[in-house]
Amino acid sequence: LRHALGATKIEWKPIPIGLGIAFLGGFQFYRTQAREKERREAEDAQRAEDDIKNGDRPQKRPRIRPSGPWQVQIMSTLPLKALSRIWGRFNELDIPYYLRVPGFKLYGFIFGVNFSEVSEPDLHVYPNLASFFYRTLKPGVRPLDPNPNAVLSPADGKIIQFGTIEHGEVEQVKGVTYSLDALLGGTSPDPEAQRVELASSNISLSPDSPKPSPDRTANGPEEVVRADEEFARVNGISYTLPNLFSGGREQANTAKSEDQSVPSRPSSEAEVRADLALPTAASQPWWSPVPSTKTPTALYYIVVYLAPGDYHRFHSPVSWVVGTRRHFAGELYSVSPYLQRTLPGLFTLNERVVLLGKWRWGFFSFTPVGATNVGSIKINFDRELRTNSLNTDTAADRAAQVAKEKGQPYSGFAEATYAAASKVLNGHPLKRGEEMGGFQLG
Amino acid sequence: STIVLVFEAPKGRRPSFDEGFMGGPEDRKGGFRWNVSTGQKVKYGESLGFV
Repeated sequence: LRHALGATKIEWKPIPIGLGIAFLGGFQFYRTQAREKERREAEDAQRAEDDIKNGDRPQKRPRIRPSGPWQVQIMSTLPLKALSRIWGRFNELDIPYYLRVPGFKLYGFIFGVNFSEVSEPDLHVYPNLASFFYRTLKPGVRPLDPNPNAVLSPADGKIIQFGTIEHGEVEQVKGVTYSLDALLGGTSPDPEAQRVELASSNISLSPDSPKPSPDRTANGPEEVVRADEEFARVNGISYTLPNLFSGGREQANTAKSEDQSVPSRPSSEAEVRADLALPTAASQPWWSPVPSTKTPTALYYIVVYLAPGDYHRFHSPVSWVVGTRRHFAGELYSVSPYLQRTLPGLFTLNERVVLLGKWRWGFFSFTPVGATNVGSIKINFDRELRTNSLNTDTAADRAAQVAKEKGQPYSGFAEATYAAASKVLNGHPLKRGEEMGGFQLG
Repeated sequence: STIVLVFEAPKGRRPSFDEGFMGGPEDRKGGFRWNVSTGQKVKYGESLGFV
């Protein structure tokens, strides 16, 4: 061996650059994984210490962690939120006037935009891609289905999944299962723990659910679901009406109603109430369903995917009343059909806004889920909501901190109610087909 | 981007035998019915299902 080593002539040759880059990439990946592992272990140790200090038994808290093929693993190491914000900033840069039409035409050609439906014929009006992305349609190009009992599609898109919800689990389709609890959040936790003040608004995120006075139920006809009786039990979570809508809350308010910036809309309110076939307020509380509660009901779900070239505003599928909004400041994985198939529980990881409310047959929820390229969710009647922004993260951190100080588990979402939007309906009424908001780039 | 709708709707009742009950869930009467299929393209305003 000594002879071979000594006698062998050493020749230096350049290695291919690709090989060098691959080595550096692999080495960097290994280092970030090791650092991430260390950080997680330190957090767990810290958390176990806190539990011991509080006198609890140290318990291993389940960590939401993406699992999936190597593409998902790589993706989970990317700073998706930062990328999404940079993408949003980039798309808010004004495009030179003469490049706008060719630019938007190119975008439309790639993603299949139907320019004949765009409300603004002169594309020069759109200063940048972000405003073109949030374009409106010509009136009349989307007629509503004439059947009043139909549930309408909230937006242009593709049906990814639909079906019934059994035992709180969204139907197992191609290996993807959603826990309704993780998607919508459980019942409201202790209100005190969640009290946070958003920096620039006077929303008090302090939902509390006082027990409705027993005589409320006394008013209603016998077959009415009693106030404290659960009208849906999903995955062990009992959804009782007061929990969801926090009936009777006094202090719940929204910034808009305080400054009356939302015009009172008696017409829509009356229509929604008529749609909900609500009895007169004097005789019964609004949430008490009419005899239809006799009909056995089930929970249904549907997932609509909006492609980049689609019209990105969403509308109310039915006439309903939104009682509560829950904002989950999660991650921003892509929600492409491929990733929906490969990343189990994707929707429980991503940033999303859960609108909880009630329609004529009972519970109704509408959940827009953000993605890397369209991380900003806009709700027209909730101007205080900020998604995919730095103060979203800080608000979530503060909520977690407050919950920790109170020794309460952090529910993972910041909640607000719209009870003050309409005194009669105890929520914000939406008409069938009414525009609710949309997705914005970044 | 994606929108998830979760809602409660009537389950409908199973038709009686003399109504020609064939035994499948789609034979339910008066409940919520889907009228879309997976992968179908929909436009805003179209019906996804009806009670």
